[in-house]
Amino acid sequence: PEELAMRRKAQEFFQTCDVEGKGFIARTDMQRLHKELPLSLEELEHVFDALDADGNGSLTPEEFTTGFSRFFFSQNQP
Amino acid sequence: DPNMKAGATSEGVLANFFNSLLSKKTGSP
Repeated sequence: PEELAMRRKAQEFFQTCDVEGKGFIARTDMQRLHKELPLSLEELEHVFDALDADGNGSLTPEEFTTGFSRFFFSQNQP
Repeated sequence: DPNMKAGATSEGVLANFFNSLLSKKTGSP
């Protein structure tokens, strides 16, 4: 059940980033969040690089979910 | 170990990012 909740959240956040519904998140999509989130462009770049496991310049839903699951389960640990 | 430090920084920045998204969604600060 926890994994399902995590996947739902990851999907929700993925859509927040992928506003055009391309099916992947580009670096420019991440930079667009600068207006909505209290993070600097540099921090968003860092987030993108941290999530872009294969370094190809686009985030797939799988890469995004993998990164989010690390955060999600580290938060839920006692 | 610089790799471990970079990893820790990434985790921190990711936590910050996802927490911001969570706040945005729930509407709380």
